[in-house]
Amino acid sequence: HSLPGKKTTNKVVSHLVLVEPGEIYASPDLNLPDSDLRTLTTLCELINRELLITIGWAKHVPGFSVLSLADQMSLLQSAWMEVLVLGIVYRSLEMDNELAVAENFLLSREECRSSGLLNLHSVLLQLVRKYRKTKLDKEEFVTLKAMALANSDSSSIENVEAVLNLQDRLHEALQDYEREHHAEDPHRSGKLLMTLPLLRQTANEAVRTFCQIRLEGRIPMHKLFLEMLEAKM
Amino acid sequence: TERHKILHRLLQEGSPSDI
Repeated sequence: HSLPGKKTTNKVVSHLVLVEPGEIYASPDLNLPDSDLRTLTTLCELINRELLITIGWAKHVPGFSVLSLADQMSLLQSAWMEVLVLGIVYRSLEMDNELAVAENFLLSREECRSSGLLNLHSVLLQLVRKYRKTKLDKEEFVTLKAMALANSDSSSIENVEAVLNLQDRLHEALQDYEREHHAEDPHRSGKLLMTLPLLRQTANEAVRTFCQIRLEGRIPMHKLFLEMLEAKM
Repeated sequence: TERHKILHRLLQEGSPSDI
């Protein structure tokens, strides 16, 4: 776990910073030729590991574990790609037109083009530019990520009130944090919330892309990734 | 739950060996 970047009095935000997973590294199969096949295989293996980490992380989001198991599953099945996309976008803030899928796995526009990911590259970079312009910081990133999970608009929630409470708690935490750290811009939390539609749109595009890859059947995909993709179909 | 057994198990128990 990484250490908090700055002190905040909001307990939810500081807890989310504390439970934020550490850096992730790709493990490309060097027996494969350096090709789109290797890029996509590396990417799919990475996503499977990220999913495992995301499920472990979700359990530490304050208020998540008290939901019923069915509702925890519904939130994760709806929001997992938004959580993953936000992580890639945050890692890519310092990059120059490259996507930092992992610390040692950067994807250029050209690599994305030859792997059939050009459209995904474009929409992800649109989100990167938006957050770069806003100067999204780590505390805001972790809070938005938890909000994406809680705000997944799943149609099969059993205890709607409990999920709404979770959303309210996270919203309050974000407002609290912005009052403390960005008092100069009273609209900042609203601005951040207004990025969530583009995050949803980008995640949907990513799901479409990987469903297509799955259909083509050229790339090996691990069981958890397949299960989560199937939940989106 | 049957269709989403890995997620179910991960949330309930911990890490399975066949991910």
